[in-house]
Amino acid sequence: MNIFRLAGDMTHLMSVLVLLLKIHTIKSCAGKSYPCSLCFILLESSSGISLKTQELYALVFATRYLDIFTDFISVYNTIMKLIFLGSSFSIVWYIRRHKIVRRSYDKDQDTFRHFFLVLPCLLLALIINEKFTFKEVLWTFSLYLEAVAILPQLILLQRTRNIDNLTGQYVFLLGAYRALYILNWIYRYFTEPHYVHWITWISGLVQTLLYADFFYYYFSSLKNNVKLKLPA
Amino acid sequence: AKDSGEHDEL
Repeated sequence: MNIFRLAGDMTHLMSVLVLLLKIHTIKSCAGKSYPCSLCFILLESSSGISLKTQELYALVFATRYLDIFTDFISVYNTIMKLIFLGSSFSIVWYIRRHKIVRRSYDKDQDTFRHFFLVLPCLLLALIINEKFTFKEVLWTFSLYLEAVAILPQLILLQRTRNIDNLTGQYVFLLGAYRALYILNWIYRYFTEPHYVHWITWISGLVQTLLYADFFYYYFSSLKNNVKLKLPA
Repeated sequence: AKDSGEHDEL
């Protein structure tokens, strides 16, 4: 474990917390006759969270962490896996099933088909993998799918244009997590013998590049001190 | 190819 890896995991954890915080805020409106100002804003417009992306992440973690009961790496590793599995499935549950949270989800804007991402990733994992076993192919599939799972979210952001603050932070934290993982790989490559993982690196690099455009607008909105807006 | 840390990353 190095500082980049730990920082990467922590930003990933923070992104999940930001999303849960957002859901909690929306949820807390449930019993009130007058929603709080933040809830009111969230309910007025859509939450800007893509259910498609969240469902893809749930699938990513479900297929990647199949080893949770068979291989023990560390207590840290197991706990983090449980957090990511639990949070991703509960987020999906809230957006689909919770009365209030569901209302803030803009279904008509979030039209990306899972199928277009899942199928090519599955085929690619069957062709390009390190070992042709059930667990290994699904693990590789999870890497490919994670690389592109953010696409429905980025498309939704571009469509809605007016980006809610928490949603912007969420996407930024996810991008930061990927960038830190690249630094982690560079560090490990020079400090650990035989540390070469082409599949992980290339899919991780592709994933990070997808955030480049978002990062550009995120940082210029910070620099100019204006609300984040993506061009049409 | 996985001499160092078999899937030890999240």
